[in-house]
Amino acid sequence: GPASGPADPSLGVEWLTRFGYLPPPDPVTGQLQTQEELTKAITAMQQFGGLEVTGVLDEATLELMKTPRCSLPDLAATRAKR
Amino acid sequence: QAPAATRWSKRNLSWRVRTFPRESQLGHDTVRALMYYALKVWSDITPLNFHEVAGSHADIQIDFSKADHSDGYPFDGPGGTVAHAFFPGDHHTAGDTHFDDDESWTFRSSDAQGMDLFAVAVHEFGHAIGLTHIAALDSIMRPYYQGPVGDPLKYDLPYEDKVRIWQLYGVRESVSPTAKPEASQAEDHPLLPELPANRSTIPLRREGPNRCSTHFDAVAQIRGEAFFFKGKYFWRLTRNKHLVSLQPAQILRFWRGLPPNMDSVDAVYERTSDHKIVFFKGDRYWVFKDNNVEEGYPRPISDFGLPPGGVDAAFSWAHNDKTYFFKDNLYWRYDDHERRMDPGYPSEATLWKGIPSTLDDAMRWSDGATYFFRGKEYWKVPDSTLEAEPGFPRSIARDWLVCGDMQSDAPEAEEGRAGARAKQGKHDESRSENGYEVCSCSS
Repeated sequence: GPASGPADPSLGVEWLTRFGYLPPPDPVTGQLQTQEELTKAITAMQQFGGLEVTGVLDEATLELMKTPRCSLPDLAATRAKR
Repeated sequence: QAPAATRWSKRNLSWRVRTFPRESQLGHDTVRALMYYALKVWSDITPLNFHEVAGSHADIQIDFSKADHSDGYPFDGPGGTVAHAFFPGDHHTAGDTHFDDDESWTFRSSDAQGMDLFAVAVHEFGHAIGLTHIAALDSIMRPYYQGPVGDPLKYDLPYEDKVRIWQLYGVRESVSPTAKPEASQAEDHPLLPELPANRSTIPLRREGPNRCSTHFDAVAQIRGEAFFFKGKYFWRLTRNKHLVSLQPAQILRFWRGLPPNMDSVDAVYERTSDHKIVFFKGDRYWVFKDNNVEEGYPRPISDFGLPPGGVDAAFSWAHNDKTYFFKDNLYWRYDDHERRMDPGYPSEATLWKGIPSTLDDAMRWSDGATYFFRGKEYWKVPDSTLEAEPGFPRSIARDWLVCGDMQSDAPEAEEGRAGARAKQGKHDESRSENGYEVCSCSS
């Protein structure tokens, strides 16, 4: 059945990274991303996707993430790799 | 990561389908034809030229691949990522375009689960010539698959995409930035399979006002054609006075640059001095070069020497090449060549006898006459006369918009009745041949 509340933001990390919303994983910190970075990435993805901007992985956001799409990232890198 | 915009330095680009889908219902020729038309979408409006080659050195190598295919962008089976292309550059993969062979590629299919190959190809070739993703919902460069985009032979890029590609390559010399490309003729281009019987790629719209029962906000002759404006819509008649479509078109989608919330226009006319088109709404006006608004508009109608309050009608009279503006029972005469109002105006008494004191709009027509519109009726003033012809007013709906008497009288009448009109004995002989209605439909 439909989720009753916002999903775990980490569920979307791989997707958000692949399409340019999150920087690639840092080799020092591994896969860890701050909650703030995740929220910003989700917000950017929602804006780019024409969704209501909530900053959380709500149902509409997850649905758009499941939509077939082009492999190329949406956003250019905003910061260089360390 | 998505790079900044890049572009090809050359204008002639070769392409080749290196590998075809392995388990697809689409034949090789259909795939090649779809690639041809998807590239043609871009070359129609830019100085780029694409030509198919047989060798292995094509600029744009097209492959249908599965899973990891050694380019850093592995596919993921049905759904998910469906295709990608490499941006222009010096790298050997630049321009290469890959489609996921695990997708169910379709063309003119009713299968909602399928992936329309033409729509995806147009998007990917956008990357191959330098476009990045864009958030605009109407854009073909939106990253998400949005379903089929209709007949490849009639596809017209969304405006956002045209502008972005023009920024990279400029406009193709033979193409007006505002012109809609002609439907391709099959004899010059690859053949595509026909649509199955009883199917249409474009659903019938049932929106907008009823042309047979409405009165119009504005009427204008533009480039020899007649335009009837009502609310957010307009109907268009060819130079031969044939209605282009029974369905109205949206003003904002055709005339680019008007405010998105504009719900109607007051008057429209084509300037004889430079053939630019002037739209009036309230105290403001916009000048269009073809379909695009000029920079710096809207401007106040005081530029014309008109007082606040707007205009009801505007037209250029062939007799003296002067422009006439009407508001309530007043009219002004303006010299578009000198860009100034003639002295002595406004005046209460019009030159033309037998026309109503207030107008919806007026226009010159190619028969030399001037036509005045008010409510559901119009008056004709022949060239070199100053009085409405006997027998007028007549019905706008019947004489211009292909409506029968019953349709024009009944507000609830539907356009669908047009086909049944001959059976009712209400036949418009001026537009009939051998008992059949003659229509010219462009879309």
